[in-house]
Amino acid sequence: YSAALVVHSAGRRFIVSPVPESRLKDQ
Amino acid sequence: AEDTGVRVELAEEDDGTKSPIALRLWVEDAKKLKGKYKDSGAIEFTFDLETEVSETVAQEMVDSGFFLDSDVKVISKSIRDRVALIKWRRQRIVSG
Repeated sequence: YSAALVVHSAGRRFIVSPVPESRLKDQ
Repeated sequence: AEDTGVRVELAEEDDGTKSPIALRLWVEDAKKLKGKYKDSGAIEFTFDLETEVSETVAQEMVDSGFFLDSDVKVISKSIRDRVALIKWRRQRIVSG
């Protein structure tokens, strides 16, 4: 899926994007 | 630091001077969360190192539907630990 923008009522912006495979727990 | 199952990392290069900094949070181990986690992916946000506390942004994530209320503490702790590390690193650069 593509990135999505969620804006909280207090004004903070959250940008949601897929977690790259390499960053998922593997260590 | 204790493994919360939630990772928080810098989402930008830390130039050591800016107080608002971009962070990225994602769930590495959903089993560590109390609530049911719906796969939202990585959440990028700006956090002000000088004026903000981790509890506030954790609550905003809950309000926005990323996590359940029961996980606000774990999210908050994950952010707090990373913020402490960033501040510690900056302090070290300044003093060293």
